[in-house]
Amino acid sequence: GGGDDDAPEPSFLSRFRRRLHRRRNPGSLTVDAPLDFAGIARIEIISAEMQFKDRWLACLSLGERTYKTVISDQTDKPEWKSEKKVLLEKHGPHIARISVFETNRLSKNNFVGYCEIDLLEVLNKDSEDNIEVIHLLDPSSSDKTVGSLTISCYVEDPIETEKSFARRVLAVVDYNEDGKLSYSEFSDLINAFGNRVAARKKEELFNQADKNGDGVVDMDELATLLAIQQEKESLISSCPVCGETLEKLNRINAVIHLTLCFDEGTGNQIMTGGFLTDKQASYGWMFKLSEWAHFSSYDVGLNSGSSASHILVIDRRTKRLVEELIDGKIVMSMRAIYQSKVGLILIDTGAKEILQNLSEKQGRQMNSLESAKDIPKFLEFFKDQIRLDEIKYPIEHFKTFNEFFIRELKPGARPIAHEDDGNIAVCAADSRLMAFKSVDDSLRLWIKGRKFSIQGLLGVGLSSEAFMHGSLVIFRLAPQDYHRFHLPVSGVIESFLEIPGCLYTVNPIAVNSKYCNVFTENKRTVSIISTKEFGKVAFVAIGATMVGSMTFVRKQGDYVHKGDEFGYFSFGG
Amino acid sequence: STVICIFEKDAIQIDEDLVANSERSLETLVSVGMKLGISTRKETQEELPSLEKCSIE
Repeated sequence: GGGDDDAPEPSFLSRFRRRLHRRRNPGSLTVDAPLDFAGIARIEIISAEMQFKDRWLACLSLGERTYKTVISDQTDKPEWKSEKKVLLEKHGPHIARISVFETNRLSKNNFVGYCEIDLLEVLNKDSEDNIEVIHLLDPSSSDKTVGSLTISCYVEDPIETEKSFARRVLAVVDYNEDGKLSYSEFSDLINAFGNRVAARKKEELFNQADKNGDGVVDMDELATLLAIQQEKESLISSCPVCGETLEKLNRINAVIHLTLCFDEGTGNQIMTGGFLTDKQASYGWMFKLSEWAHFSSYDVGLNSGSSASHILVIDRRTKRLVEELIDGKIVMSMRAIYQSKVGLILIDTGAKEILQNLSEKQGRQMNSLESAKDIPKFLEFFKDQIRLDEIKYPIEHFKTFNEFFIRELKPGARPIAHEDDGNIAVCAADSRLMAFKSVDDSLRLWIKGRKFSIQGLLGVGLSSEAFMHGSLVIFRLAPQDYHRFHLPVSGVIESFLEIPGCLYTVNPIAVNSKYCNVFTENKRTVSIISTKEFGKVAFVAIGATMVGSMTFVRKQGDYVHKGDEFGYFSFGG
Repeated sequence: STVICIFEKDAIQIDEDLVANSERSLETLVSVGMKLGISTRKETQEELPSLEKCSIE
């Protein structure tokens, strides 16, 4: 709440109540009325008293959203203490319904009782005590009660909402997790907010916060600065979570959007379920779990002023460091989801299916004739990185985006090093490569997933003894790359093994996360090539978010020559 | 999407520039067909007489 005894302003609660009264009397509406009626209501389903013992579950529904608590122990006095923040809008829904279900082996989720709460009425009560005890009604007879429910309900102070949001989002860019932001970390954050004016004066903003001039700013100081700055001039032009432009919203609604979007995205709240519905806020978040997902709206991202973040890679041909374009919002989203425990909780609670469905849907879309219109946009975005002169067919030849995506190159566009010398292995894909003399080195330097193992990667069907301490080379393909993969060695294809799995991103952000095991959990195909010069070589093609379809143009028993085309990745599940 | 190639222990000597970049956790931009490494069995093979060049006397 906002007011202590010394503060000249009334408390937030009383301000809010005054606004409520004003709204309820239409004659007293003021010009600032449209701003008045947005807030975040925090509802906690605390406990219930039922008439018999069972395991209990409660659902909170408001508008088109439904959230559920965990299931209680076997009792007639279940305790949940589950909390959910919901948005109260000027013309939006404000009657919340809480339904209580019993669940056991015989009757799964049997609807036992319900109550409805007008959130505005609850918030309008004079009592500072926010706890309410409400009768639960029998669904078949509204004058019969089946128990009672205890809830707590109050509206957050907008300033506190802003500060708490700022603290949480700042934690995402605190890359070295020292609780302080360096200038570059701060700079990334401002860039992701997509405000060009703020981006130009971020040094000034940073210095404002860095009171003692030591070059770093602690979280609270920066959160305060951001909250104060927001009062004067909005720093946040687009939501770093879902990318939505916020400039049209007023200040508090922008922060409410950010807070709720962030909550949905990180699964930060105790009550879950909102993101499993059709109209989930988290859809926007999930859609940005991979750089692949965003390419069709690159133009939107750029136009809204969101600054691209960069991954540095070294170009082997020119020996120059080059910056790889990737939207800052996506970097932040991926960090928050793949490099945090809460993010991984979200993945465990439904995101796998969402990623699979998204990829299948994207596959269908990219195979439609309509998708061909995305090709020019894509080429424009990657104009420095796609060489049109080496593509086998002219652009008009491609009738769908997927056809373009798996484009062939002109003969000779990729010369094969020492083509006739089987002792020389070559690169298998246009890609960003990491190579390690031993699997142990790869684990020390790059693959941080705690459950990674060669056995896990190759699958139980294949004896991987020979590869246990072998050398490992990773070829990571980016959206703009030529998507056909080739054979690195000459030999005979001994076997193919398809391993079903998830479609997480294979971006370094996920590969470097100790919580994620993308290589051993993603869908993949393992082939073993038997060679004279290298012994056996395992070739693992791994699908990822959106690009989960793998097609091979060679089959088991074929003799293959290094540099030959082996297959391709395309959009799909 | 990603391709991972695994070679048996001591079967390949990967080009030093690729290994050095990777040790700095820096990805290297490569194209299909660029040299990746050389078989460590090459020397052994050269030391052995090639059966194709042998003749029965």
